[in-house]
Amino acid sequence: MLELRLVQGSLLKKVLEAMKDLVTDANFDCSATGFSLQAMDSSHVALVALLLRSEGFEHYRCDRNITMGMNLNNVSKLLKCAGNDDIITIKADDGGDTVTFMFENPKQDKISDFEMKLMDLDSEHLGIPDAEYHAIVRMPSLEFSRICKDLSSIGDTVVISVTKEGIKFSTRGDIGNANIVCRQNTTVDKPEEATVIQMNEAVSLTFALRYLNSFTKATSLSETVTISLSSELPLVAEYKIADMGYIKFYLAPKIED
Amino acid sequence: DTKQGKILSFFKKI
Repeated sequence: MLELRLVQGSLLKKVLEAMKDLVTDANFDCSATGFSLQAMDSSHVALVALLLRSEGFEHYRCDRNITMGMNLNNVSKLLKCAGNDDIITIKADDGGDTVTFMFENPKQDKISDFEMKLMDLDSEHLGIPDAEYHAIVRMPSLEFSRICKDLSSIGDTVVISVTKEGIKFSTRGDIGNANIVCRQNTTVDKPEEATVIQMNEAVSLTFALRYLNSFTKATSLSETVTISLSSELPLVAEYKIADMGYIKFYLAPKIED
Repeated sequence: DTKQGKILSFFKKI
């Protein structure tokens, strides 16, 4: 038996919006730790890892580990039927082939439930080693989103370089080229407005802007994004989900042919 | 020239 009650239902709505364009079908794993997902996009260039810890739910019952395969576009359609202030409960029976999403409005005078068929998906879990990154940059998520959007009007790829000067985003296209540098800035009114650069070694890597733009769909989940870079590893863009966990996006760099 | 890397060349299936 699985029963997860999330008071802040809008979080789940936002999580699905953040993932549904990147990943079509995915297995949600439910265990004592929490509600999680790991999935790659269809071209195996990017990977998303989600964790919503059990402590973040008002009620969390998971008698045994369950894997539930779902089409994220369909889940997103169902969650669009929930109001932003609704409480969302996810229910499933052990060994069953359906999942139920129940929505309660704040006044508790409207209760909806939607049952959805589960899918049998091949599980492709990848081991993500703990790594020491050359550079870790925390910046406002809205700023990162703006930069990715602006640069994609000029080019298809971005070179992200971190030096002592700051983090530089560069692109080139038919009409010309563009560089945006964000310097470390900790003299701000609120900590979430800061740009904080931790650099062990300078690093410069090239990425497809299309994927970075897709990651920025998670912007509404967190005011900050943490970008981790190492020359031998995929980029990690992490959006923390307050009191609950995170959504992390991994993107393989472009490599010399 | 550059080509797009793949996640599977960095992380292994478990």
